[in-house]
Amino acid sequence: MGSWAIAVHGGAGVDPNLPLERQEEAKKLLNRCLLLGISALRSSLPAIDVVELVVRELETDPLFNSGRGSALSEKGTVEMEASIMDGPRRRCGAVSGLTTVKNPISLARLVMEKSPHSYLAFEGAEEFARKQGVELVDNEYFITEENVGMLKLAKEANAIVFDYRVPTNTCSAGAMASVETPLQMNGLPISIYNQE
Amino acid sequence: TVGCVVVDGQGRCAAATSTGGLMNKMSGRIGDSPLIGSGTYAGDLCAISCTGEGEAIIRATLARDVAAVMEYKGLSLQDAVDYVIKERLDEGKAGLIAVSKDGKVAYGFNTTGMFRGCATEDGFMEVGIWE
Repeated sequence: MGSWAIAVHGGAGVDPNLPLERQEEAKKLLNRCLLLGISALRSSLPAIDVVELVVRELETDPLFNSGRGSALSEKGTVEMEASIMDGPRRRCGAVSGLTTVKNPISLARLVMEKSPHSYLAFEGAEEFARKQGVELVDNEYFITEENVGMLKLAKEANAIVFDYRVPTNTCSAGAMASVETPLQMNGLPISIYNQE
Repeated sequence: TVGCVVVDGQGRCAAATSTGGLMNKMSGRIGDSPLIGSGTYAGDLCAISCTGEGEAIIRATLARDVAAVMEYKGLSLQDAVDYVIKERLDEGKAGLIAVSKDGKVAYGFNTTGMFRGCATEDGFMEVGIWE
C-alpha cells in the first residue's frame, strides 16, 4: 500500500496586480476542491473517480476558465474541451468543441469507458453526449458578464487573451500590452501577462 | 483551464484537465487540454495536468515528457517537472501539476503565477498563486 497525494490547478499566468480579494476567492475554491479530493481519497475512491469528481467541482464554479466561466470564442460562444487518463492501463478519453455539456470532464470519462474511441469532437461529441444522457444546458449557462467584458477588450485590442482572469480595471492595460508586445501567435499579438 | 492529478492509496495515478480555451479564439481551435500526452497524461509512474499557452504545450508534448524523463532518465518527479518547464517550452509560457506512484506531488511554472493546491497523506497541504 502506498500513500495518496493530490494536486489541483486553476490556470497559469496571473496578473501580478490581481486584487487581494480575487486572490482569496481563488485560494478558497482551490482549498475546497482539495478537501473534496482528500475526503474521497480517505474513502478509498479510485484515483480516476477522484480526478473526475474534483474537476467537475472546478467546472461548476465560474471562477476559473472551464465549464461555467469558460473563455469565449471570437463568436462570443463557449467551446469547451477536456481529457482524462487512468494510469494503470493508460486508458484515456477526450472531448472538444462542446457547447451544451454541463461537465465536459464526465463526457471525456464516458468516451474512455463507453466508446471504442479515445477522442470525440464537436457535433460527434455532442451527439454522444445526448446518447449517454449526460446533463445538457444552454450555451448561455457557461457565459459570465465578466467574460463578455473580457471578450470586448480582446476584440478592441485585436488580441487573443489567454487569461480572462485579469480584472477589468487593469484589463485595458493588459490588452494594450498585447498590442505593444512584439510577441505573435498565429499572426495575432498575445499579451505576456495574460497567459493562462 | 483547470486540472487535477491524484495517486490513490493503491498507487494508481490519474489525471484530468478541462478548459474553455482562449478568449477570442477562432471557432474550432483545439488547445492542449484535450490532447493526451500534451495537456494531460497518466501512466504507471505519474500523472500530469498542464495549463498555459496551448500551442507551446502541444509542441513540447509537455505532460508525456514529464513521464518520459522519469522513465528513461530516472529523474525524480520534481526534477522531471523542473526539467521540462525549463528545457522543453522554448519561448512558451505554461505550468503543470504532477503526482507520482510513490505519493509525491510536484508543480512547476514559468508564468507570473499559477493557481494551485496540493496535499499528501502525511499531512502536507498547500494552496498558492505566486512563486
